[in-house]
Amino acid sequence: PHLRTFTDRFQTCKVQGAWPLIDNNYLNVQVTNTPVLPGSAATATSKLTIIFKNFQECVDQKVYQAEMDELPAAFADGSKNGGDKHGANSLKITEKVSGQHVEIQARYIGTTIVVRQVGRYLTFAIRMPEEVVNAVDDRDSQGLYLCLRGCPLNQQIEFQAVHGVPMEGQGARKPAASSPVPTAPETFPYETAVAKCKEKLPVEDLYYQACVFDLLTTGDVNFTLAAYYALEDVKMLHSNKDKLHLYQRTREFPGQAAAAP
Amino acid sequence: CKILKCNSDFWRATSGGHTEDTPEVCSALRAYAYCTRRTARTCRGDLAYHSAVHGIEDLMSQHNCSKDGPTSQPRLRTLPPAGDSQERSDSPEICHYEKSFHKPSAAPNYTHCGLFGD
Repeated sequence: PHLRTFTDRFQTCKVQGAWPLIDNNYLNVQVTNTPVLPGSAATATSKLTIIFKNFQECVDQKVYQAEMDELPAAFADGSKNGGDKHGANSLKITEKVSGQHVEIQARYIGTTIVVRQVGRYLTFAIRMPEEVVNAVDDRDSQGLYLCLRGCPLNQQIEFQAVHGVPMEGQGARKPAASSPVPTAPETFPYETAVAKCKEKLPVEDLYYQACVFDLLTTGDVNFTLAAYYALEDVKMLHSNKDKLHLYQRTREFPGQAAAAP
Repeated sequence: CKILKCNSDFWRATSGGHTEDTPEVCSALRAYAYCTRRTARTCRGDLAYHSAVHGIEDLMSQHNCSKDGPTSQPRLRTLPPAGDSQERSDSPEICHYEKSFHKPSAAPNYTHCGLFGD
């Protein structure tokens, strides 16, 4: 999947299997990613688990779980709010489009979550106060979660090199000679992928490039919508409107970047 | 750590002038003690927190306050806006992040994370 971190780093990652996205004193989010084609390094999210931890007199612990073709508009126990506590309504699930789009408001921690199913796969987006993001007791364990640290370097896919996906302002380029990721059957010529993505994503930013990559990798046109809705979620959730579109990819592992002079 | 909010709530509850008589002071002190207990975990090692806890103990013994009893509410509590009255009227302020955010002078800094596609 493509990941945009809390610090606005944009990466495309393999991260096959179960990986933590968020893990702090209030919230735990974990995703399970599966290859989009047998043997492909490109994966997409097939399962999502969100745990809202018990919080004072506001909410009991609540678990939300979504899988492919199963996007419930309720927590695992069937409820739609934070339980029996005084402030239970400070956690609420709202169904936007049945089976396709769910929004969860966790007002007690100032957090909004959007979960969607686009095509066969899930997308996740969250807005959370920085203070809550960093609220952890044990800083060491915080290193592993992707929304804060990004993907480990060996899990990152440089998708421009793989498919010759055009950078901003460049025309379509022919695929690089060597390609570590097996490409999809030729169902999507370059020009068609580019045209399809440009329809929904006129700005040639990283969301547009991710769209082209996904079409070339899977041949599945639904991924056009995945990139489109991801950008729509950014528009709704990101507080800095100047940072909606990203153009620069990040390659280094944020931890290393932090260590760099 | 929300000890500053506890402090300001206590001063607001006792700044009305007519709280000299003991029952008023004791209920304000019990509310103050309750507030510090709620934020104890996040205030470990915080000097302001520990001095508040000791100060409350001193004042309660000075005024012979019992530990159990009514607690006073901050005097200047803003009324919830119209609308979903069920949620607002019985949801404690601590359950509304933006209201209980301890730096009222600055809005929270929000961040975004997203995962999509393949």
